Amino acid sequence: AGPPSFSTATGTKIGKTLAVMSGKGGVGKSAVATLIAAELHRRGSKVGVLDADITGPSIPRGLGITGRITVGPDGVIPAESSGGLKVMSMNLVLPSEDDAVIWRGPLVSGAVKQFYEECAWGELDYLVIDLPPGTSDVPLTIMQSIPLDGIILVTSPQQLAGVIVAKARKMAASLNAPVLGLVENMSFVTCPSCGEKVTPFAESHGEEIAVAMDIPFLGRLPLDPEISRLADAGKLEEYRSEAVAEVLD
Amino acid sequence: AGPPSFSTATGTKIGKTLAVMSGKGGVGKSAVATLIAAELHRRGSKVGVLDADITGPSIPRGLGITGRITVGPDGVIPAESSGGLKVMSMNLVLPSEDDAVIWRGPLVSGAVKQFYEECAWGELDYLVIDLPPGTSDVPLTIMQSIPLDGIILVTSPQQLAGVIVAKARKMAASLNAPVLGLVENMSFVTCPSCGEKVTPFAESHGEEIAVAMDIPFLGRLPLDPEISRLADAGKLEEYRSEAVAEVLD
Ligand SMILES: Nc1ncnc2c1ncn2[C@@H]1O[C@H](COP(=O)(O)OP(=O)(O)O)[C@@H](O)[C@H]1O
Ligand SMILES: Nc1ncnc2c1ncn2[C@@H]1O[C@H](COP(=O)(O)OP(=O)(O)O)[C@@H](O)[C@H]1O
Ligand SMILES: [Zn+2]
Repeated sequence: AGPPSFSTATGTKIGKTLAVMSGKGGVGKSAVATLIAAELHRRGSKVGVLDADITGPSIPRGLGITGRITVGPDGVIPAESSGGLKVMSMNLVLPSEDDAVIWRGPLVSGAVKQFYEECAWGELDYLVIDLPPGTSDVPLTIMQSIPLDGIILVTSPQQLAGVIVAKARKMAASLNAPVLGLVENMSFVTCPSCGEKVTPFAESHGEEIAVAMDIPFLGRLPLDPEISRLADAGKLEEYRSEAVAEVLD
Repeated sequence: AGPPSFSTATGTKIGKTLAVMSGKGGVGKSAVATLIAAELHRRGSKVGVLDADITGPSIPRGLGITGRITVGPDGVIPAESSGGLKVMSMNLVLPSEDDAVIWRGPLVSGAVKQFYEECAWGELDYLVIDLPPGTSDVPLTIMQSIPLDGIILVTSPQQLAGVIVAKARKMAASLNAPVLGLVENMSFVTCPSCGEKVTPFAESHGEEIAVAMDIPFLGRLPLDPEISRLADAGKLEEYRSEAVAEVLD
């Protein structure tokens, strides 16, 4: 999908490109992007992850990827996670964050377009793009710079989901790409002692809002210490749960 | 405390200035700064809050403060929360975040110094400074720009508390201001059904690390939906809990 003017590297063929968006930082968008990519891969698809979230190296960290980028005859070769996900991260090529330099939209989107077109991704069924947080021009220009097949929204119960869905919809319309659905992350905590579903942030409204605004509600992910533990250990792709499976169903 | 070269507005006398620091964003540093300020006020002190956290308007939002800044004969008059906290926020004078402009350390610290010296704070027992997140040059130059009496660190169980304490210590030494202690926020969730203390992010290590590194452990704050609810409603200063009281004891 997308205008035919996009080229890709020799030997590269990208199936569907999905962008993962959030209303603001800290809702676990990068974690959800990683879990979705890992689950698609587990079900037999070839999956790449393009980390365009310049606010922090959540993607390379969660997948245990360190700074090696190699260049081959067909272009820059993406790093590979131990599970087999192909990963290219803006965070591996940016100057250190202590420089307090912010990359504006056009610079980031130019680099993302370059990663899309010049990386030797090989054959991919899915390319998952982890966008910078928020619904400003920065993620918008990034989505405009590549052919996009769908957008997944990530919120937490504390967010005004309605506002984010409304904004994402406008952006999606201008991009000719559908909003594939809403995932409500950190939705609840399961008490290991009595099994109660506790809502530590706020009441969950993601589903009723998605339904009211006519977009698919993909599911709730719990606040699970296993997610943070695996992410910190660079093994987030190993996380498996009913909840993640349901997001893809 | 602090070099005698700092002036304050006519009629203004500031007692102790406390800066609240975190290792990274999203650990609830602004919320903790607000809760500490509110508790000090509840115990009878006159308290001001200087919001230097340019990453977002958590302070004005949590205290229900909107954009009105008035100027009087003695300088800019701080806004006042309904509970009586005096508040000056960088977020009320910054351009909108969609401008994707980042204020570098020297610009922010210059503005903070100006707020400190030119606001008609009146008589304050405590001025609580909400710093930008992290331990980079940005919060450091801000702390260098005003007379500082102490630093409070906020972490969440997911953070490497040791790394943050070590870094804060170096900064504190160069500033001649003590690290007053560590608060571990979002430390646990209390199951409303069975009372179990669930740890949704990770195991709590804040206390053992603080003890090992010889700084006071001020306490653990739970992940409490009431905090987010009150913060969203602009009434965070109304939150009361044993845990917050213990932080001040
Ligand atoms: N459902 C969850 N349960 C526990 N920890 C989570 C969950 N989702 C994300 N995290 C953790 O929260 C932190 C922030 O997540 P991240 O994906 O970086 O957020 P964002 O991309 O929205 O800024 C990370 O340390 C991540 O491992
Ligand atoms: N202990 C807590 N329980 C529930 N929500 C919290 C807690 N601490 C902070 N929050 C909420 O988490 C979000 C982030 O907190 P904030 O203080 O803005 O973090 P920071 O200043 O570290 O970026 C806010 O919506 C705040 O209301
Ligand atoms: Zn329970």
